[in-house]
Amino acid sequence: LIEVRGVHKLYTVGSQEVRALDGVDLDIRRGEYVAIMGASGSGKSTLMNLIGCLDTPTRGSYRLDGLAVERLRDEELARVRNRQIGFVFQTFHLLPRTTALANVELPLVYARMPRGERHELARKAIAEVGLSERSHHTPNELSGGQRQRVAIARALVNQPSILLADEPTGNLDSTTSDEIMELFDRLAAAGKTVILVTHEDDIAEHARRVIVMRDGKVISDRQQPGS
Amino acid sequence: LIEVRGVHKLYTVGSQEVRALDGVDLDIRRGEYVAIMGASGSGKSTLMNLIGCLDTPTRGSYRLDGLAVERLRDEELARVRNRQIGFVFQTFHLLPRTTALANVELPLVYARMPRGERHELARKAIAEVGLSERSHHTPNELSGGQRQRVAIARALVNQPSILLADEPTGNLDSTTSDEIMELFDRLAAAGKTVILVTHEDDIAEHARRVIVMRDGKVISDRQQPGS
Ligand SMILES: Nc1ncnc2c1ncn2[C@@H]1O[C@H](COP(=O)(O)OP(=O)(O)OP(=O)(O)O)[C@@H](O)[C@H]1O
Ligand SMILES: Nc1ncnc2c1ncn2[C@@H]1O[C@H](COP(=O)(O)OP(=O)(O)OP(=O)(O)O)[C@@H](O)[C@H]1O
Ligand SMILES: [Mg+2]
Ligand SMILES: [Mg+2]
Repeated sequence: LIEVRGVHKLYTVGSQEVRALDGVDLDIRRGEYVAIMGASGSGKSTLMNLIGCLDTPTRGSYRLDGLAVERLRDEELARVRNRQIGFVFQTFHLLPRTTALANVELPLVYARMPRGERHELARKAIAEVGLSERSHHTPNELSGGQRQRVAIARALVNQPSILLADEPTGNLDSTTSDEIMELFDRLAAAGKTVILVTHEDDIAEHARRVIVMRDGKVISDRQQPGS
Repeated sequence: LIEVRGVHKLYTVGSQEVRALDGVDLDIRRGEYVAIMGASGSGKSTLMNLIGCLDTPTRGSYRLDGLAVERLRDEELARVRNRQIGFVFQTFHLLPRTTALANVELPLVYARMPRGERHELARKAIAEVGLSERSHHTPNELSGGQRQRVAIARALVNQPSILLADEPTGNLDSTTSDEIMELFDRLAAAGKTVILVTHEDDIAEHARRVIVMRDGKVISDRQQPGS
């Protein structure tokens, strides 16, 4: 499903070259449940953005479901993203003057879903992350963990076949974390491909495979029982 | 040092009343090392903002070092904040088009420190959080954990007597977390007052006192050995 080959991502800041990804080869099959770990700055979010078709490599290639992503035009890329991928961003990226409910509906608006059906699915997704009583709050009227949960609900609402979640429990207490991990586990059990970036071992333990990154490279890649 | 009495914080969203703080009484003495825990949405950040003089209660009073905070004028409040308090925000609040170094210098600019001395202290603070090689990056050229560390450096740069840190390790891997906790432990050992919001038990264990919140109230408040 996901085929990353010889991928490099280079930035130039002033006179300094930053190697965010420094030669990554990776295969992830449909339905795998993967955790990506590694030190702060090791390239995890950069890799996630690449896999999620939100960024392109400086060098190397990325195939998603056989499609060479760099050859897709913008509208095709946007359609692939909207239909196949749900993304929980490390910094949430919620629309500031928009209610939680409207934020969660957004992927369904892009998918041209009629309003009644859209409302219903968004309400369900918000209920699944325990925020029914906050659906009319805008992001600045929500706590950090509530914003994170709105971002999660938005990623799940159009039932994507691939869920990419970058530090999805970073702002959540352990009880709420468990509730979110239950959602992700259920998705994985239903055959979806789930890829989480996390720095917490308890969270990584839910996955069947753990990839560790350092300095823009994959330094370890192991199977594990999962939970 | 910190005296919270009968504090309530109410919001109205549409027709709904939200009790972010629902009757809080709290005393924190100078030099205490405190962890605040509790479920997402329980009022931790709201309480922190109150203690940090960034917000005022709907009802009740707050004294900082004997001063009735609600009676201070804006410039006095700003001066108290700048001189006594370092605040690490849950969502960082970095200036977007400004380098890491310039972001960290900001409290010293407000304190009217001359440029050479400012640069030096800011460079030191950035080195202490392991980001010397990223000092000229702007926030969007930094990873999530790097932004968090810039926010931490900025809170420490003017050597505040009170450090308030809201989920300071939420985006950090365990090695980087340990480095940050060493900084905080050293501050506490030097007699500073340190108050952390965290949802991780390992982090809370560093403190000498753990306060747990639920639904806008303090439901437990215990001493512990610390580490
Ligand atoms: N401006 C606001 N308007 C309305 N409600 C608000 C506002 N700010 C916060 N709230 C509500 O007040 C409650 C407490 O918020 P607070 O940010 O203090 O929670 P928290 O304990 O820090 O949560 P988290 O662990 O998720 O960061 C939440 O239920 C939130 O929805
Ligand atoms: N736009 C950019 N310009 C320059 N450097 C960048 C840019 N974006 C990221 N970087 C650098 O690339 C490296 C990898 O960043 P990335 O966000 O992928 O790290 P990460 O593993 O997600 O870290 P964290 O755990 O802190 O979120 C970092 O050292 C960062 O400073
Ligand atoms: Mg990241
Ligand atoms: Mg909070």
